[in-house]
Amino acid sequence: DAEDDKKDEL
Amino acid sequence: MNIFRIAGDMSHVASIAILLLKMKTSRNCAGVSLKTQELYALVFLTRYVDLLFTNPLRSPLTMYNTIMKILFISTSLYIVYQMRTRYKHTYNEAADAFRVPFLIGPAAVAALLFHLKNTVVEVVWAFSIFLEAVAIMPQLFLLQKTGEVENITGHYIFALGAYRGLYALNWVWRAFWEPGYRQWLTWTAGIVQTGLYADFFYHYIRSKRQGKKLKLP
Repeated sequence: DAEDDKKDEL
Repeated sequence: MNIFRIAGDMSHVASIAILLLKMKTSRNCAGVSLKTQELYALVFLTRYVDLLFTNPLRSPLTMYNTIMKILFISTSLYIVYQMRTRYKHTYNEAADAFRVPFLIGPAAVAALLFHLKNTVVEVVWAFSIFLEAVAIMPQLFLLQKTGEVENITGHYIFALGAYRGLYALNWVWRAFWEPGYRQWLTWTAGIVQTGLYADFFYHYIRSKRQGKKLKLP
């Protein structure tokens, strides 16, 4: 899940 | 979250609100490209597949993103639905003639070539990034065919352009303040997209000044 923190834009 | 990101999201929401208000108050969708709206619906549906496996309560940012993602998917589908039913008789179907496969095809090829991880979700996500970069093209094509930009359609595209420009500033900000924050794929697609808007506004302002019809190269 930590990796997905990078994709925190819309 | 920085000021550019939040302002960018707000202009994105504003662009959608402008479009919906225009259709509701004028009871028509003349000058609006259904093809662009359908592409945006496809962009959001493919971008936000992660809604299915993300717990919105994970963090305040996740909560915010979840609400926005649901808002973008639902409003884009609602716009398409309205254009296909209530406002169908006012839609310039013949002029909205941009060939969408010319956008979807290359976006799909680009996504197969460039993605972050070898999973279906990641390829679909990359596809949405590439498709968003060019999804405005049918709308610009329609404007140039009809030759005139209604004020409200101009405002819609202006709000969308502001969203793109503010996102680019957000990236500059993050690259500066967040060590290790690098998003080459998003950045490349985003810069292409911002360029499309910049080009449109250049011609839009020029045609307004000269009182001539809009002509895009």
